[in-house]
Amino acid sequence: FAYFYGTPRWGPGSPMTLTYACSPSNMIDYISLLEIRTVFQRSFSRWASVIPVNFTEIEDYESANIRIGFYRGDHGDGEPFDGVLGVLAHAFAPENGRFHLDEAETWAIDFKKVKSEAAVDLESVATHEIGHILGLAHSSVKEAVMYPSLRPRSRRVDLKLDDVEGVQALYGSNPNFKFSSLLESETSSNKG
Amino acid sequence: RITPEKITVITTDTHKATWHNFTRFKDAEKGSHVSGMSELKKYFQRFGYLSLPDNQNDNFTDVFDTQFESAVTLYQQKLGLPVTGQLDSDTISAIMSPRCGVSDTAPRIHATKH
Repeated sequence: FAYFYGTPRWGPGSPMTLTYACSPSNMIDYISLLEIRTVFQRSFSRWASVIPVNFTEIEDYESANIRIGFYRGDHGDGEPFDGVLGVLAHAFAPENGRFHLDEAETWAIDFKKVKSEAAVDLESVATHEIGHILGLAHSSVKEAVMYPSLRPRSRRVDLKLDDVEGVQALYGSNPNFKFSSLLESETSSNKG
Repeated sequence: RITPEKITVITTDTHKATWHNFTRFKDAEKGSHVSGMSELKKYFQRFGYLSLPDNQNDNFTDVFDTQFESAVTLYQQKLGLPVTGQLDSDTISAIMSPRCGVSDTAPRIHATKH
């Protein structure tokens, strides 16, 4: 695992609550807002289960710590998106909180319903970008959520040891977190 | 009469996929000149593996030079690929794979390895 320069992280406090909100005007419409919010909620809760940080969705986009939106091409942050595939999304280091997804992608939450070869799993990308928002940079462990690339029609949502070690070194461990449960899931996925 | 199974047509837009044309650099030799290699170098610069050249007024050349070989080697190390320093099929496949836009060793938002 790796961190951003200077190892930035949110707040001094622990436990801590970070708020997030979806943009009122920059969302995709072929997946319902309820389904999108459900996917984001699951993605945030994966990280919350390993560190003493809670994530709460709020309505007020401007005041949220983490602000999520879908954008196309140049969207004013100096990091333009590039159309189908290529760059899928990006997020900024703590305590910036911006999280942008490329509107030009074919986003999917269930590959059984989406046939395109260029379909991209929203939950995998969301879980990855939340890692950036917390302060993790890219990992060279191919199975890790923080690995930089993701093949179309593939899914990578479960935090691996590399992800957990990296984020817990920044924030400490969630008191309810058990390493054994992580090792079990890694062993079963390795066997799979 | 056997009714034909419902054929699911999968739309293939991969020819429009960004970076799909990087396949033409597969197995390019060090020292070779391949038209458009400057675009591949921009990819490496964007994700933090190559800094802009100071002499040729900020443009990359189309030559597979020593500096680019080092960038390819660093990329392979970072992405957990076999480290060959060459544009082999594993490396080209990884380069073309969709990815996160955050740089791997960004100057703007640096990453330190642990």
